[in-house]
Amino acid sequence: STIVLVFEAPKSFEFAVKAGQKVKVGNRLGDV
Amino acid sequence: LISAWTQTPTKWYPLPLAVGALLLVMIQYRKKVARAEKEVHVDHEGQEIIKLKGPWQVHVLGALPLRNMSRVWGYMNSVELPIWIRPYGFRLYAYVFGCNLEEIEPSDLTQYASLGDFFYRKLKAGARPVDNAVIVSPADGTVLHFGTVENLRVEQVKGITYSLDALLGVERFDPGSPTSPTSTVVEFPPAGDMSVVNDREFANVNGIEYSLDQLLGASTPSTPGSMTPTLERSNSDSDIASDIPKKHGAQIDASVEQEGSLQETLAHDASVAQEMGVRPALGEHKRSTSGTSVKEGNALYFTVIYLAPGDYHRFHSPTAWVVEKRRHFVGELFSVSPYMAKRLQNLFVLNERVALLGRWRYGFFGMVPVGATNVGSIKVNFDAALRTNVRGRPPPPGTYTEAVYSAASPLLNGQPLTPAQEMGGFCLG
Repeated sequence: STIVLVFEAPKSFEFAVKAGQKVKVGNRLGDV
Repeated sequence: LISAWTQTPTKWYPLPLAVGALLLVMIQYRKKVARAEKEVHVDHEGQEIIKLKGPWQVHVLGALPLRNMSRVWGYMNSVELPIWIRPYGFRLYAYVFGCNLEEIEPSDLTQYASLGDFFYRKLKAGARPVDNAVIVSPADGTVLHFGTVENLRVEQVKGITYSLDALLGVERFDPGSPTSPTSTVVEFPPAGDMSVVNDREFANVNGIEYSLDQLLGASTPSTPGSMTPTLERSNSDSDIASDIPKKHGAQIDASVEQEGSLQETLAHDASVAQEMGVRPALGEHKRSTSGTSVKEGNALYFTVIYLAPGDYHRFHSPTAWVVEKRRHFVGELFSVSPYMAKRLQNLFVLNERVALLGRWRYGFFGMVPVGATNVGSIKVNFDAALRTNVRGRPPPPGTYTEAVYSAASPLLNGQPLTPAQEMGGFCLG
């Protein structure tokens, strides 16, 4: 299964992950 | 080797014409397929018609009864197992799929009656520390892809994109159009124990105090227009009507008899909000359903997280946000493994999915759990009416059933969620 997030954020938003990275609930995905 | 290379005589044969012709046909066919992949067919309303596109493996899969297979798989995994076999069976599953049995709750494996139960296991409290970033991961898994949404197209993997409108659904109010989605609006009795705490603009969500700015942001959020014209509270959308199903278009105006209580409730909300100095959702957060794009200085981002069979399969809230509505798209149940994501274009808009739409401090926020062959059922804790992976032929892609959560909290006009709060999960079958 898959979860797709689509969201509006300021252009200063930056992802803190890389494609292929393993993540767990609560891990940082990105921040402004 | 040298003497064989130098002394072997070279004989020339004329290639039969057929081989050349076959080669040309092959080249033409590949060119035609490549062009067909690129083509986007639109219906009379300009909406993209979602079709199965991809290499022959995808069409073979498309011919299989995936939904029936998924339901049989789910039935098999709901069969109660004898108690003595459970520890061995679940340890084998954990070994094959790499589950961490130390962190599950309850840790006694005999307490899981079936594999389906074990698959929908909980975690021990504190097993997942929550980062203080604005967006945290909603699930355990692998980040398949992420980036910004350009021209309302989301990149599935490098080079393959799909339409954001197709993923989230486009609200059409003209019931005449044959493709207008049968969006049945189902109301819910107030679910959350959302209560305004005091005049410090705090809201108490399930026992945790959150300032409304944290929940909704200081600024008035807007919503990208073509994607999800947000809920505009009109008298035909009475939020207080309890679970009276309504249909867009042929609007069963169930709100007429509710009119009185709706006005009373709104007046009560507004007076409470006034007293407490808290903004009612109706005033500042009423957003136009016209083509407002994302706010100046903002952009639309997306992230795709793939949950492998051994991962913990409940999903949590990625941030503090308010879910205003959900759109349930009954679709196919293709595998969503990275292998398929790289080959099957429109995978996430063909599959069964539940688009949870709402807002957060910076504007629009959407979260879309997408089902797959082995995990066809999607549960949302605050939506008891949702039924996924039900028997029957799926309607054409793009058709959805809609439900609004505005009764959960009239003040916030939706179901408020805090970061990492459990929202629901995926079940086998």
